Amino acid sequence: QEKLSGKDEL
Amino acid sequence: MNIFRLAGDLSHLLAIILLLIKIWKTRSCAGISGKSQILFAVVYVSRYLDLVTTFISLYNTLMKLVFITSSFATLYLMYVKFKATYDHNHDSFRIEFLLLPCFVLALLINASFTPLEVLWTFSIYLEAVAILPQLFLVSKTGEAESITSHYLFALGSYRALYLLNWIYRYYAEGHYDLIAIFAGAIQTILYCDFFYLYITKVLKGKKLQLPA
Repeated sequence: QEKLSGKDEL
Repeated sequence: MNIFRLAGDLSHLLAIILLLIKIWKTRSCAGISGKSQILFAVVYVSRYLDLVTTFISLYNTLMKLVFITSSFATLYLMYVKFKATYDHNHDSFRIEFLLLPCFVLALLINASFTPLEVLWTFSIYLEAVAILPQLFLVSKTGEAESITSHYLFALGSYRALYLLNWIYRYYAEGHYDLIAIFAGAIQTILYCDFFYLYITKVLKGKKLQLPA
């Protein structure tokens, strides 16, 4: 699902 | 993933490694703010709680684990192993004046009012100001060892590279997060004075001396 607010970033 | 974010993460990793090398090699944490390291540990714990709930990629999980363990290792070195070399007098920044406002702000301005999102937002706001005790310490002692200034340069560059990553993601993926962008901009701006000193002095082989 679309990552909420840049959660795929560190 | 894009080159800016990868460069940013590697710069962040380099900073953490430089700090551990400095403390381990010199067997001293003189010139390093323990208060800032406490704030960084709080940032990583409150931001990476999704380690247990969401798997994004091996890289993402690995880096989160490295950041969390290295920040606690640094705290151990500073407050236990080389405690005698910790500069209590100069490292006097009141971090409660950073923790509380960031937490209140995270309660007021966030993407969604859920515990995970509020804690993530808190970690974003806190990270923006977490370096203040360290910069405060450098300004009080008036100087920094060269490896400490390399550490600060790598640490400051990481979020500056993230700003480029967010510009890239806006144009390439139409993705943006204003909370992270605003906090990241403030975080990078706080380093400007240091960046100037680093580029004009340290890169010319001089010691980082703040004008008295």
